[in-house]
Formats: sequence, C-alpha cells, structure tokens
Amino acid sequence: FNLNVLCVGRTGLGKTTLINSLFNENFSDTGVRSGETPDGNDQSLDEDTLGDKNSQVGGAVSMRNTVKIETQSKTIEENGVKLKLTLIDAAGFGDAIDNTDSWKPVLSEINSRFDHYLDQENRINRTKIEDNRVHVCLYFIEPTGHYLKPLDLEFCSQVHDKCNLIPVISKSDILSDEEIELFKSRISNQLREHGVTLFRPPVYKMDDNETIQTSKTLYEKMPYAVVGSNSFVKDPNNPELMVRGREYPWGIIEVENSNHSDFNLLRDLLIKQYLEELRERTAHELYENYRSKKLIS
Amino acid sequence: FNLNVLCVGRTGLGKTTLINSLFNENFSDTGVRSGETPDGNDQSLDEDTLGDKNSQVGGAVSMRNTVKIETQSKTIEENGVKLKLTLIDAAGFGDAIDNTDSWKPVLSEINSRFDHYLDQENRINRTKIEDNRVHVCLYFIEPTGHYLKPLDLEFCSQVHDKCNLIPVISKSDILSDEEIELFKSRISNQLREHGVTLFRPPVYKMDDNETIQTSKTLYEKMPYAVVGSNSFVKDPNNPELMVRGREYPWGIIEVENSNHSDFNLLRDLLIKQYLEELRERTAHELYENYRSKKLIS
Ligand SMILES: Nc1nc2c(ncn2[C@@H]2O[C@H](COP(=O)(O)OP(=O)(O)O)[C@@H](O)[C@H]2O)c(=O)[nH]1
Ligand SMILES: Nc1nc2c(ncn2[C@@H]2O[C@H](COP(=O)(O)OP(=O)(O)O)[C@@H](O)[C@H]2O)c(=O)[nH]1
Repeated sequence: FNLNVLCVGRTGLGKTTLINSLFNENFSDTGVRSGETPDGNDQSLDEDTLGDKNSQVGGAVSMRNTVKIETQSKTIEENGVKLKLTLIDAAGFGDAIDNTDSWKPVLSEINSRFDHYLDQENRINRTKIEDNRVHVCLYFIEPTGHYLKPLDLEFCSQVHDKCNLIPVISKSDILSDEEIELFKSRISNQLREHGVTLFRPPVYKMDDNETIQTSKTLYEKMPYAVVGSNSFVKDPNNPELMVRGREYPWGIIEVENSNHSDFNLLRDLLIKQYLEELRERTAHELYENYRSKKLIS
Repeated sequence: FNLNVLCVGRTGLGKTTLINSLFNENFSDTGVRSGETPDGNDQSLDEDTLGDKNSQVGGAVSMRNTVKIETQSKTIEENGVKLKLTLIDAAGFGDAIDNTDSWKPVLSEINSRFDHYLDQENRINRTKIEDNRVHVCLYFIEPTGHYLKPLDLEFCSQVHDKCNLIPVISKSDILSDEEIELFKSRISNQLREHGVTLFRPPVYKMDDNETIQTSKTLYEKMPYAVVGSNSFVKDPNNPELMVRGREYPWGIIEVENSNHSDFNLLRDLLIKQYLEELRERTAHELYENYRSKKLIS
C-alpha cells in the first residue's frame, strides 16, 4: 500500500536527509536533482539575471518564488510489509526574495491528489484505485530559537485542514535542550492562536494506560526537535555497529539517541505506531470533508 | 574613537550573540527589545492581522517587510584603548513573506551616515567631528550547506562598495568541517560571479612574511564559519576557568577553540589586527568615493 509524505520547508533544512534517516533510504536531494541553480532552486531567477550588474536586482526582475512540486517513489519494507513510499517535495518554497502565495502550489497539489482520487472513485471499475492522497505533511521550522515567522504561520493555516500536519524543528542539534523547550512552547502557542490543528494520535476505548500515555506524549512533544544524517558513526555502546550520526570535533550526535533529539518519537508516530491512523484520517476525515465541499459547490 | 558595526541577517542567526562574544559585551537582542511580535519582528504584520481566520492571510494584508534600523552603543576597552562601539542592527531583514527591496533601508542608513559626516566636514568648526560612518558590515549567512539565496546575493551586491563587507556563516556548529569547506567554496564562487568585493586585509611593504601570510589566510578563510555564545562552560584545559561555549548532551563547543570555528579569525580581523584598517578604508576609500559621486551629481 501507499504512504505519501509531503515535505515543506526552505532549502537546506535537512528535509531529504530526515526522510532518508526515517526510512533508511537514499532519496536524492531534489534541489540537486533538478539542477539546482546557485540561486537556491529559484528557476525563474537564474545566475545571469542577478548577474546583470544591478540593473535588474531589486527592480525589473520578478523576484517571485517558483515552487516546484517534485516527487520520488521507492518501494520499501516496514514491519515486514511492502510499502510504496512517495516523497513529495515543495522545492523552492520560501527561498526567493518574494514568497507571496508560495503556499498555493502546495495546496493545489494536495487538492489535485484529492480530485484524482475522486475521479477514480467515480469510475465503474474501482478495483485498481491507487491512493495518491497526501497522508502527512512534515513542515520544517528553522531552528532560530525565537518564534515562527509569517511564512510558517501562513502555510500551516492554509494546509492543516487538508492533510495531517506535523511540524518539526529541523536540525535541532543547533539548539540546547532549554532553548528547544522555550522554542516549542512559543511555537505551540502561536499555532494554537492561529487555529492550526496538528495530527493527534487517536486514543481507542480498549487502549491500555501505557498506550494512552504514549499517544499523549507523542502529541505533547510536537513540534518534534529532529536530527537526521546521511552519514554513519560508530555506535558508542557497540563499536562494531555503525549508526546514523554526525561527527564533530566536540562530539558525536546519534540520530537514534533519545537524549539527542525527538527523532525516535517522529519515527514512532510516522512509521511504527500510527501509520495506519495517518492514512485513515486522510481517507475518512480530510478527504471526505474535501469531497462533500466539492460536491456541494 | 568609534567603531560602528552593521549586522544584517534574518532573525535568529545569532547576530547579537556573536557581537557579545566578540566584544565580551551584553547587547540586548533588538528583536526582544523592540517588543518582537511572534511574527518575527514584522511590525506591519501583527498577530491580530494573521489571526483573522485566513481572510487576510495570503490576500489583502501587505506581507511586505518592515526593516527597522536599531542602534545600541557601549563604551568598551580593547587593547587598552577606549572605544565607542555602536551596533547597528537591521531588525526584520529577510523575515517577512515578501522581502522585496529589504536592502533599501540598510543602504539608506549607510548613505545617511555618509551624508551626516559630509555635513560635519563642511562646517566652520570641525574640531568635534564624530565618525558615525559604518566601518564594517557583517552579513549573516544561514548555515544550509547548500548555496547563497537570492536575498543574500542581492544584499551583498548592493552594499559591498559602500562599506567593508565581511560575510559569516552563522551558527556554523551545525555543519561538519567538510560541509563548511564545500559551502565556503560555493559561496566564494557565487560572490565572485556577482562581482562582490569583500574587505581584504591590506599588506604593507614592510610587512614580514608571517604578517603577509596571516593577512592572506584571513582573506582566504572568508566567509568565516562562526559560533557565538551568551553562556559559559568550564574550560576543558583549565576547569577553574569559565569560557564562552555551548553545552550539549554529546559535547561542549568552545567559542574560542580554533578547531571548533573561525571565531578567532574574525576577532583577529575585526578587533586585534585590522580595526584601524577597517576605519581607514571607510574614511579614505569608501567615503571618498561616495563624496565625489555626490558632489558631481
Ligand atoms: N546539523 C545538522 N545538519 C543536517 C541535519 N540534517 C541534514 N543536515 C545537513 O544539512 C544539509 C542539507 O540537507 P538536505 O537534506 O539536503 O536539506 P534539504 O534541502 O532540506 O533537502 C546537508 O549538508 C546535511 O548533511 C541535521 O539534523 N543536523
Ligand atoms: N548553535 C548555535 N546557537 C547559537 C549561536 N549563536 C547564537 N545562538 C543561539 O541562537 C539564538 C538566537 O540568537 P540571537 O543572538 O538572539 O540571534 P539574532 O536574532 O540574530 O540576534 C539564541 O538561542 C542563541 O543562544 C551559535 O553560534 N550556535
């Protein structure tokens, strides 16, 4: 079956690295893949344009962002189940000088996938419906330690009722534990003030206390302060093993060390425990809302 | 005498922290000082505006950036000399959704300080001329590891011939040594392609080889990969001492450790070795160019 993950955030926040770390895969950096121009993915603003000795910089050239939706799919195995994982990347989001309406191409991607499903549902032969709907959106927050920026709030407000939104603090190894706690509480307040709802791990009647507590913790720890890595280091507990990590002159960060980041929490939510819930909420709540609104109008 | 340092970069890149670390001072974070709204310093886009249930988000509200120039001055002592250090902060730069022309308020600040000096020079009594010209501009680059973004290139192209420009890779502890090397070479190439000149430590006829080499190294190591900190940690070599640093579960970063960042190089350039050269180039080259152009037109 399918898992479609939408990743949104400015270039260089470690989106591709995080997906590779979560799924133990090797997705290529879409920026590089699409021939990233040194102007950071903004294909409408190439080197020659800016190079025109300021006759155009800040003037005649449109500095508008071009957000390109890029997808890559891989078949992976999780928990013994074959999964078609599709990474949907909003390349160029937030990278330009003027990022007005940069959420629009993303929202229309989510909607067109809903429309595509709607078409399939309406066919006579429905045995081969493929679920290409966006099951989860990971929104990458810059680790400033201060507050969410207008672009972050605008995007989250626009998509939270269309897909399961999980905000993450990217490259959180840059912040100390105290800075993370303060940053998280500010972010949560801002999101709440803007009426943004995040994916909430559901609780079932037959759940035991431990499961209820886990579900509660997973929700309260959002946004997840994550770390990812494409490189491997020696496991300090077992030098024979190699684990994902980042090596610095002052120490080694282990991606799967719960003291180093919330990576494990995100992986639990996304893959180990609530994968089905993410797909179900997409199908039964988010898609159904979209469908009813569409059929009424 | 005066040293006027202009700091430009998006909120949260550690500008205030770096200045405090360089000069052992306690400048306040201008964002906080000016009553930073949770929308990240963009006073034209306050919480209520965005909070209006999307009726205005992405639509009627102007998302334009409001860059506010904020200054703080302190009298400090460096090398036994009393120095009036002025920190000029371009608060809100690059923080909004639409950052078109965000370089303009900064350039006009530089120009108005030149104009102010021109006025003073033209007076009858010139004994009390105060030098408020911008002696150096530190431009803070986000540590993405990828490329400079259009906003970075646009800003640097606009100011490099008006003040001594020194770009720094902010919070560089986020990048490994290899990532820093690759990032630096890409940045240098982009700057060169855009005709951006950086401050170059001058070499004098009577300089010995060691001085010539130091000057060369200081130039070649730009942009400096810096780390700053407002907190102190035990000096590993001398646990009695406290040094500026950042403590993590996986290790301790020491700001003044040359293996951990280029902080010492920047401090050498800015304070210990080339402070006079920065002020002189401002007075004899940058200001004189400005003055001639102004008198001609
Ligand atoms: N410090 C740190 N660096 C990271 C992390 N994740 C990725 N990086 C580095 O950030 C750079 C950009 O990562 P990438 O995945 O290409 O970012 P993307 O443009 O958002 O897809 C690479 O040099 C990565 O090694 C992280 O969690 N912490
Ligand atoms: N990892 C890391 N964090 C830093 C560094 N410098 C500052 N910070 C942290 O980044 C946050 C923002 O710093 P601040 O100086 O207020 O940034 P400004 O908004 O650019 O003035 C604070 O939590 C600092 O502790 C650095 O070099 N490395």
